Amino acid sequence: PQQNECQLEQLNALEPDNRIESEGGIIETWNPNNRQFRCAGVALSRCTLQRNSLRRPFYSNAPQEIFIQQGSGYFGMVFPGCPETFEEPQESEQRESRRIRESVQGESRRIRESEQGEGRRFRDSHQKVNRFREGDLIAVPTGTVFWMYNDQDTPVIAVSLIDTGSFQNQLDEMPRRFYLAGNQEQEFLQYQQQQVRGRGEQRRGREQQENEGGNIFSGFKRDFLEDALNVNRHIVDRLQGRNEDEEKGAIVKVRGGLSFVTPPERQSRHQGGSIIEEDEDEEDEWRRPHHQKSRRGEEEERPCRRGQKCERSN
Amino acid sequence: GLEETICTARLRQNIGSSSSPDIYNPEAGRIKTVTSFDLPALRWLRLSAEHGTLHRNAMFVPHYNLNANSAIYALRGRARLQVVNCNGNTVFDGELEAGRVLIVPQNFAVAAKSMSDRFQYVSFKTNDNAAIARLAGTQSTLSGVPMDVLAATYNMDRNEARQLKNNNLYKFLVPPRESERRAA
Repeated sequence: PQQNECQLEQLNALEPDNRIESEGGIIETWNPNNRQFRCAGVALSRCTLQRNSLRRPFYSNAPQEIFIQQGSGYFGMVFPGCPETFEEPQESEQRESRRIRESVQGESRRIRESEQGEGRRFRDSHQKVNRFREGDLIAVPTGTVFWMYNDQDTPVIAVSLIDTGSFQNQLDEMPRRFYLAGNQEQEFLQYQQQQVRGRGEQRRGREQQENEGGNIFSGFKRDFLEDALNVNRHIVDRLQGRNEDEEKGAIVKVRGGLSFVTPPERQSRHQGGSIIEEDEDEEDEWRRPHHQKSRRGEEEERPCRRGQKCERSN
Repeated sequence: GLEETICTARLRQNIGSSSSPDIYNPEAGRIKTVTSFDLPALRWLRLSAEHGTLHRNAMFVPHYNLNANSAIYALRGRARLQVVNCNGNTVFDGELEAGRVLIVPQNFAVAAKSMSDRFQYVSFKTNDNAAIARLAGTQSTLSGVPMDVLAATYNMDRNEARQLKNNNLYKFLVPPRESERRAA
């Protein structure tokens, strides 16, 4: 923090002071220019995702912690250079596999069936996709692309903290989201503009306001992207958010639900074409501390370590 | 014990075009990086560097620095560079020619296309293990996202999402197209 930033005589409990509505939910933010936030070197936002809504992929200039206050769903992170370790099996394997595909319904299913019928079924592969539920804390490293999806009826409420004071943030202390898609308003943009205006750089502030709302691809020239991605102009237009209906914001509704590779869950039940996880997966179960009796005869939580005699055998 | 550690520390590592590159495509060019894994002294400095050579019309795919700012200094030739900020605005779209430097802040997206037979640059990075994330090509951020998520994100059909994920076979350096090669 800058000098005297933490010379605080009084602290206040703050509510979010900005709200951006999208097609599939809302994002609320607290003003990071507030002295309390500047002192702590953090910024906060709260995201609400309605059913079948996807928070489009983005990355940030500082590490994040996201707490799931309510709801459950899926999230994915893309670690640069890491392989796509979740692979769809061959058609023959598919029948034998106990793999569960999530939310197979409506349009999504029809498209897939037509692809299969035409014999051009494409086997998708991608990086790990994780399930989250109420009470989870998600750690998102700096610059790592993150997306999340609500497949349940209950709206997902996720509170996220960006540690702008982290050494990993080499920009200024203003939180920044870099969206990979859409034309939505940057949730912290107005505060950036306030800061710019505060410095008396009015002309630049106005210019920035006029150009606001693009994604990271929309700043590149079409020919650059056509060459780099080896795709046609139509796809590049989609990538840059030049579609006619591109006013949906950072959170979009997904018609017919999403389908991707996820491992079978230990206890799950179907509801409305979706699979609801009721318990943590086996890995988490194994990591959970086991209750052990102490010398005083009290039951206490101690992690089960290698070489120790634990209640569960390997 | 200082003389055993700092006094005799290795402080030099060649990254010029004669060195063995880390990324190499005979039609597109080469890139060599030096991080604190290669030269441990960089850990104290928290700095690293990259040396690159791009052939005419070859391209360094759009990418961003995850954990560092960078200063790209052109050594030879010229290239067209585009840099995009978090609001999706083009903050630089121009030529970088020998002797000039361009600052690319952390997380800003950048792509480069060589306009001369051999564009050479050195990029200084403010992290001893600077890493980049690619926005195009194999194993890029786009290919790590499930196809349905991509389709929903960009409001496109699955076939278009498949093309987006799989059309580009190159990771870092894209060679010039056949027509550009013939013209050259």
